[in-house]
Amino acid sequence: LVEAWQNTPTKWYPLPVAAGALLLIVIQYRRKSTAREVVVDEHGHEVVKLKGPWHVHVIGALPLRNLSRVWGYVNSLELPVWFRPIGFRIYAAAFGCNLDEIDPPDLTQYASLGEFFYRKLKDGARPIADAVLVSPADGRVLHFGVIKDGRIEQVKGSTYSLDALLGVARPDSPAPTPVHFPEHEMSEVDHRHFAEINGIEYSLHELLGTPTPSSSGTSTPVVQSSPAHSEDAAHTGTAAKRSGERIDASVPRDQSIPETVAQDVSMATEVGIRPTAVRRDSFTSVRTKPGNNTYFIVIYLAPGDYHRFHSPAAWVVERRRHFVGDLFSVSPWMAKRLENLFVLNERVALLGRWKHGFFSMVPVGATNVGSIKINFDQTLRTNVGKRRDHPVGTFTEAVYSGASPVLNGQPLMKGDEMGGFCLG
Amino acid sequence: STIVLVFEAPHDFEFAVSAGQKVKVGQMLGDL
Repeated sequence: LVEAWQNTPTKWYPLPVAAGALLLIVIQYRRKSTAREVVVDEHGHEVVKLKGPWHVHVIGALPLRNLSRVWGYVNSLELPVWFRPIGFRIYAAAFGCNLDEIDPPDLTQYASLGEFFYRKLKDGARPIADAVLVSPADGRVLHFGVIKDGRIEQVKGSTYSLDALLGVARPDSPAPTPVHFPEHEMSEVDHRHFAEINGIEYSLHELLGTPTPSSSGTSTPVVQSSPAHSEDAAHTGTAAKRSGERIDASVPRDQSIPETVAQDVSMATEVGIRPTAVRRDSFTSVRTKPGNNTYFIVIYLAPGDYHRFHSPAAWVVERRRHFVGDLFSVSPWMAKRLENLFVLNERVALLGRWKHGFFSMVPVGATNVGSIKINFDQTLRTNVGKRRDHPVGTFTEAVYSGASPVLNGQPLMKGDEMGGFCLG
Repeated sequence: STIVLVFEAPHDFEFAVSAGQKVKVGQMLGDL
């Protein structure tokens, strides 16, 4: 073998041009057919599977959710007071935290690393720019651009589905049948019944809190349930764990609705949304209006960054979808190697609208930060329950219609604190 | 952790950041 290896002459000769061209065509065809292959479940939602090199599959075999919870538990342990300033200063030096802007500045007041990780900033530490879209968090811009053919580019040459990210059924599939409770059923807003105050139109039925008449047989029922039911559903996952099921997790509707209308109308003016645009069931698909594009931007938060997130624009959050998923690292290293990373991981899709149309914000969890908090949604519990009980693509949905009768959702101004990521 | 924003905006919307750039809360991401 050694002799053959050393003494056999290498003779190079050209392949016929036609054979080379044919090979390239076959490779290109296979690549295209693989990229376009989409598997959907019976609800029309795309089924996403783990794809990537062998080391991604090795990481995927690890009990990441359990590791994340252990990590959270360890970091919630109370540290001795004498150790806190030393420990947090070492952490700050290692991960580049600016201790001059934290509130409170006294490091002994943070009982654990988990508390320090979820620290607040002093008022005025983050001035809000005069622009329509501002950063919701401290971090690094990974990628941004225009969404084409319903695909978001993760890295150069690798895309994932917008529908899968937000839990939207594919247009060519039958819509999921919503599960609802007849005693609480309300019909879709009838666009014929609106009044006008200070130049802003609003629904009379929203104003008065009365059920709306069905509109030409095309109405879609919307679930409204008591707070107790919402809590049960969110905690146990038994009542609302399949896609298409909804609960109302917003603040219970105030009985004195007329008193809140002035505030809501004022907020509508600031947010720049005409309440007539409200459709209660507007997220079965994302359609871009003529003259508009659908854009995306991805921001990565490193371990040392401030981990609360704020509203990036003036908008109304109409609903949230909690997708129980894996908890892979979302570092740029992993984003380059694991396809569909942001669709596989646990995430909370907040869906709503702003003055230009559709708007959504999706905090995506990771191994070290599996817990996502939303300040105006006390029923949300992330990184709990078993992964096998929640197939990829399924979600629990809550609607915030009770938060503002006129705007039909939770209004947020630019820079408002919305929630954050916690360790574990 | 990561935050993905997906939104509709007019054609003349322009991002004011570049890939890899560090940003802070409230910093301009884009404008019309």
